[in-house]
Amino acid sequence: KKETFLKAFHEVNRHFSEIFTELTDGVGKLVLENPENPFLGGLTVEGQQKDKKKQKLAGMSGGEKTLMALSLVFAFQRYMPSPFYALDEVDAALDGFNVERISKMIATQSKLTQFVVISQRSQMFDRADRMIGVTQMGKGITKISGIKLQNSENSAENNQNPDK
Amino acid sequence: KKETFLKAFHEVNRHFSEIFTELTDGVGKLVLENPENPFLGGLTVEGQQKDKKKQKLAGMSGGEKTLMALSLVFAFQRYMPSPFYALDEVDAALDGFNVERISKMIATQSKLTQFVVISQRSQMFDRADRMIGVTQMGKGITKISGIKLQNSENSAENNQNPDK
Amino acid sequence: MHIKRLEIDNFKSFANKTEIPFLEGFTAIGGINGSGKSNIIDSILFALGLASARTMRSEKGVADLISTHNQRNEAYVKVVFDLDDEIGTEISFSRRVKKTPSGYSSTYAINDKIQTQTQVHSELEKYQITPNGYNIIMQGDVVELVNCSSIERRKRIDDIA
Amino acid sequence: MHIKRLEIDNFKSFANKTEIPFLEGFTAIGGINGSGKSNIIDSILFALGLASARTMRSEKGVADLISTHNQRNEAYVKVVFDLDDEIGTEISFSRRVKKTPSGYSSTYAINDKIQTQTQVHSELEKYQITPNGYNIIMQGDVVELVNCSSIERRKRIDDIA
Ligand SMILES: Nc1ncnc2c1ncn2[C@@H]1O[C@H](COP(=O)(O)OP(=O)(O)OP(=O)(O)O)[C@@H](O)[C@H]1O
Ligand SMILES: Nc1ncnc2c1ncn2[C@@H]1O[C@H](COP(=O)(O)OP(=O)(O)OP(=O)(O)O)[C@@H](O)[C@H]1O
Ligand SMILES: [Mg+2]
Ligand SMILES: [Mg+2]
Repeated sequence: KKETFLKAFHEVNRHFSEIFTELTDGVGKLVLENPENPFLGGLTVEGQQKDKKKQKLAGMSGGEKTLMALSLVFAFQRYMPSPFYALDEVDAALDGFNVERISKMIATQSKLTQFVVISQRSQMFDRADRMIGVTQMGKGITKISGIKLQNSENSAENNQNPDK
Repeated sequence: KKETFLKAFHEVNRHFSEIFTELTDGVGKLVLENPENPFLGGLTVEGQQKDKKKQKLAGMSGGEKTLMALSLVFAFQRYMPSPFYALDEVDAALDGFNVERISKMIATQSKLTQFVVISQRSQMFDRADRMIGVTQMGKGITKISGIKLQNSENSAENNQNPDK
Repeated sequence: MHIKRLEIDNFKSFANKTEIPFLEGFTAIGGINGSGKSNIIDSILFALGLASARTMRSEKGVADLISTHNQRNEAYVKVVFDLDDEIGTEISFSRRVKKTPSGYSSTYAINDKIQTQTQVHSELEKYQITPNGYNIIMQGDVVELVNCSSIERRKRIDDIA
Repeated sequence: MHIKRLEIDNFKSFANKTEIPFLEGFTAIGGINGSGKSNIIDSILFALGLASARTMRSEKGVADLISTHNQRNEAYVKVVFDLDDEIGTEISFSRRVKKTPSGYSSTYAINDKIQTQTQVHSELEKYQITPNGYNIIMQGDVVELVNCSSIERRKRIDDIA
């Protein structure tokens, strides 16, 4: 069903380009390796960061690849919206500034939809409405250690994670 | 050459167990799936974090798997030492405390051997002898922005990375 | 609709009954490696029947999902949603796995009334929650999307088209 | 023995001649995504002939290793080692790739004297620097060691035994 595919592809591509620009100030798009016969080829990504030359996925840095993939994930989410989203450590390869950008985007989207985000990076927590602390009691038994309400950026000192 | 393999295996395993304990206070070892005919089976890892039950690689958390893999990498390095080591963002999945432990181990080893370590995590920089800043001039051209000498933990304020 | 509460009992590293309240908006979860953060995600996937045991890092089927800390032979998770109507109507999805003489039983329920997994999936679909959706991104999924072949990546659009 | 200096000219994101001094001990490298940190590692692998172009994320062979920022058609990297003897003797390994009418040339040198890649490898081996060693861990290698099959993992011991 080539038409069904292309309809979905173009809509996802539209979301992808918007999201990528919001995250990087650059220009990005999804590319079908075989546009006339999509099912004979694959799907790759082309991005052009602000001021940089156009590059394909393979040559990008670790963080740039993650931004591409996250933009695609968020594009899939906007194509098929859900009542809640759970993201588990999607920011591992990002520098601090890019973690902030992802955090900002999530904060904006979360006004309409529930987001639950696991992270080891302090910049992700800065814009969260609240933080759930997960600890281990002896023997590896999980204990939920507390739910801190935040007014942006002032609960960092309460937190025992050294990243904060 | 089963004997050559087993000789290497036992030596790597010895290093692995020492390193794993140094990093986690737990107990870990490499396991041959087929000890009598090693080449018919694979190699997996068994670890027991402090106070936790024994677990195989598959069931571990993201950070626990990284600690396992890093212990194996460091074991390979001790099996075949080299005059310098370069590590590119090996700490992505680790929490702040575990990044500190890796940083401590590298700092100790670096008294004898040169280590060059790329990281996005502030705790990795805390024990480095110096830091090289890499930035982009316009158009994505790399510029080496400066080499700061550190006396443990007091150059954090100089650094423009928001993780610090 | 949003998750209002999670009840996790004897599932993976949750040795005893744990209740986690959730609110709308942006909730961040933090803690050291191995503390149980990803297991919270697994518990949601488990209760809603959205992933295989293998996807939840359990090598031996549902057996490994039961907490090894107690001698109990069952695990139970309930997800309570608030439907965001004026009266705060709730709908809950729960699942229990139990060791039996012949293996393991898996029992689903909606609002505590026993259902099949198929019935649970068709109810969830009304709320745009599906097994092949992208609303739950597990640890490592982003890297997989980077490293997979371009054909694999295109197939993901096939699956959601 | 330790790396004393890197000279990188027109290689990947290093548009012009860049010298990076290195000292013994623990050097940390930081910077934003895409700034060129991993490319520093690639430059060492390139000069010492330790990795394929593909491993250095270059899809079109050595062509993609030449900086796209200038109109120059060559890339050059030199790694200078201090032998840690009393007099600070140096040994340098360098490599130049150049566009030619028929493709690309790749020229290695030790102390600026032209050598083959084989000669470079055998000299480096005296200092325990080898292509299949574990002294250079690239971005993603640790995750690969976690995700690979147990057979793949065991083969790594076959390779170094
Ligand atoms: N059936 C079980 N019984 C007891 N403990 C279990 C069981 N299954 C998994 N665990 C434990 O749960 C822990 C993993 O938890 P989880 O993956 O949620 O950690 P995490 O907080 O996400 O860590 P990371 O930050 O490293 O990703 C493991 O240490 C594992 O031993
Ligand atoms: N031949 C080339 N000419 C110009 N720029 C190039 C060339 N090859 C690669 N680059 C650029 O180098 C950048 C990647 O650099 P590198 O991988 O070193 O980044 P990094 O600092 O390691 O980032 P991260 O923290 O995300 O891993 C890419 O943005 C890419 O566009
Ligand atoms: Mg986890
Ligand atoms: Mg990199």
